[in-house]
Amino acid sequence: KVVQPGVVAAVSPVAPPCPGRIRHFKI
Amino acid sequence: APPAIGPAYRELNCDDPETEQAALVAVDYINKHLSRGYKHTLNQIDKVKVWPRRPMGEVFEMEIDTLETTCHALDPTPVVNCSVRQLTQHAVEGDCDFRVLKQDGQFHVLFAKCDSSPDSAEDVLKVCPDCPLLAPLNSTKVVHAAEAALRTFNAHSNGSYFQLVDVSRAQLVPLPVSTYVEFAVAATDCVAKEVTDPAKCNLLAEQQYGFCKATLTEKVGGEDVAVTCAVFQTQPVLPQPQPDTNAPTPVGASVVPAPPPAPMVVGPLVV
Repeated sequence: KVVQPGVVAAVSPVAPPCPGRIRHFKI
Repeated sequence: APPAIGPAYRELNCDDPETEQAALVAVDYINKHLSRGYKHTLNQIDKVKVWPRRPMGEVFEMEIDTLETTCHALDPTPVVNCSVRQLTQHAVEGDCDFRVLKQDGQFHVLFAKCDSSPDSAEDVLKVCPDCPLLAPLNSTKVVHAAEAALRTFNAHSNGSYFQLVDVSRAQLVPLPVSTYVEFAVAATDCVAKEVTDPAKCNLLAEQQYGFCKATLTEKVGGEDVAVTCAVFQTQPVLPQPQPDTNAPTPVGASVVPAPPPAPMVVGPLVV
């Protein structure tokens, strides 16, 4: 019986939260 | 072993303290290198990538949004003590690209490029339908208002004759019909009361700047001028480390000596 080798899923890095916080107001 | 996957740069949160530290150094850099306009303060960090740098250190590649404050570039007040220009006053934002080197725990700006732009007229009028909008600084009315205000200030001054450095902001007010201007001035070696030919006056070697706010109100058969100027402490000429020679200075900016570490505002002198 032929089986596919196990594929280790790459751990995708969590996208960093950007843009950051607004300190005053956005125009 | 599988080849290394993923980006060559380090991903960092835009609100990470290390990112924020780099951003504050960057904003401080633009404020120290402005000679006209207003100081800016950090509003938002848009993007950050941290690249390894050989032989050592890391380079923070960043995009930053800033907001104009009410402190003129020549005002030695630390930016932390400056108010942000509010929407109703027609706010101005800055979009900046920076590369900041971190080495041995120290940040050093390698590259800076900023563009500033005022809020749209639609947005200002949305929050304040009666607020005056920013006017072009070279308009006849604006130039006339600044010159008339400075003439008034010098006429009432007992000290040095002041020259116009730049008009930094202006608004045309519909009712009463008036022009509001803000401008920077510099002291000369002439005495205000004795000047006959202003062209013969020279700026002081130890430069002394001031910042004025004035309103010129149009009246039937004339005009009224109200002007308030704050004269800053003299600013000694200090050598300053420069970034990469290929790095442009922020738009509309030129390099000026660093402000003194302990600023003190003299005045204001009110006319």
